[in-house]
Amino acid sequence: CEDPNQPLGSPVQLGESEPGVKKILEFTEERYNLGSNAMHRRKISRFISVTRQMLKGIRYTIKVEVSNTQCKKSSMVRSCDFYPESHKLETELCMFEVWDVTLQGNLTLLKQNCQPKVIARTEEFINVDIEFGNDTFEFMRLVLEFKHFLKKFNKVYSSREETERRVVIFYENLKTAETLQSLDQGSAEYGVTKFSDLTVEEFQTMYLNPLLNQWTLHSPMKPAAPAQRP
Amino acid sequence: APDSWDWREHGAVSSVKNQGMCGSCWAFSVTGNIEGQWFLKNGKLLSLSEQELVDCDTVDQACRGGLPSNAYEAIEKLGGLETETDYTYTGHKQSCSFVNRKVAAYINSSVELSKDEKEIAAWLAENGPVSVALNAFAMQFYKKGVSHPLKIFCNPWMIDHAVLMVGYGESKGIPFWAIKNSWGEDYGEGGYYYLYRGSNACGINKMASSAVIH
Repeated sequence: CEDPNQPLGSPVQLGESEPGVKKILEFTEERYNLGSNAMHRRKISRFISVTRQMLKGIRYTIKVEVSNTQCKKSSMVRSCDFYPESHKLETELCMFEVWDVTLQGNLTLLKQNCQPKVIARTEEFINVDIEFGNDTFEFMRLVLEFKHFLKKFNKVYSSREETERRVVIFYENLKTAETLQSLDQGSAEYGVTKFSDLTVEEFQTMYLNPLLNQWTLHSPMKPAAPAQRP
Repeated sequence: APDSWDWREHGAVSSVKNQGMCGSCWAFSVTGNIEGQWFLKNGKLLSLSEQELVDCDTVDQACRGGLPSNAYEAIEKLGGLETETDYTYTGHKQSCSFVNRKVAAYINSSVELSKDEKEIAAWLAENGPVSVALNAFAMQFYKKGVSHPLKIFCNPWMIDHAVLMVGYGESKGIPFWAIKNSWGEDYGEGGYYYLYRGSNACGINKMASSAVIH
């Protein structure tokens, strides 16, 4: 219902400790929990940013991570601990839009967009500069396959740089699997496996056994008697 | 050899295990073989300890690799293997905590099998699952079916992974080896890899061996 002729104010970044921000975060958290079907209360686990924009009222845009706590929603306990590391995969990356139309602190949640952090991170690949030429279809296929891979095998990387590195390796491995597939003389299917984000060298180091190839280390063994029974 | 044989159908193979990020495939290959041998001699399938080998086989290099031939010798010297429950797998080298009174299975010696795939098949059908090793390049990308990579992808002289051969047969006219891997049940076909049989693919015939239990 905004007046399109109304000049928009410039957004201003607010720090986590600035006056009023705590109240906005508490309000957002409360509204998030009201709208969620989860059994446990979820809390903001990481502050990313809050911006304030003066329009016909004040618009706050909040970006945070939200994670599960150990408290059931039905309990009245206010300070709840987060679940330990193993539940971090359930963390969501959320963007909220909160309005204060009256300028008197009466807040209204207008927008909420949350998605699992693991998947949200893969959106970053859209900007990854990989040599795809003009093949948009090929690029989209890679993004979808990689997203599916991350979800299926619960993969989480430590940084954007690491994620970018892994998506490039994943792409190279897809090509290798396609080559194997096209030249296989049996009936095998090759493709994405839980090792698809590892270089061949990493795979060899982590999972294989270089000593087997050191033929000089092999000590002689007695030969087995051949099978005899029908 | 019979046309096909599968020791899983005869109760000689324990469930698929997971070596984790540790090059201990040699330990899984050897314990799998001894589990089968012990079952055939005593009628009882035990799940035996790989961690005992990782920790106590001083000739091999734990997560950095090892050789089945050394592992058999180490088991003979130690006096046997504890069960998986008594000496649980952790996926990294620890100090040896083997306890002699907990030995659940022992071996008397070990043998090297023929390099002829037909003779290996006959030996397997008669004597139980076999410890083998192969070039695992194609295994990183394998999902299902019978794998038969070109030789350039699977140099038979570059052996880098030990596994357990539990059976063989034919699928839609393609002869295969059924291979128990140690990368968890979410690898390949329920943890198994099927490799073409009859062309010494990936060097599968190069290092077949077994423990002997009297």
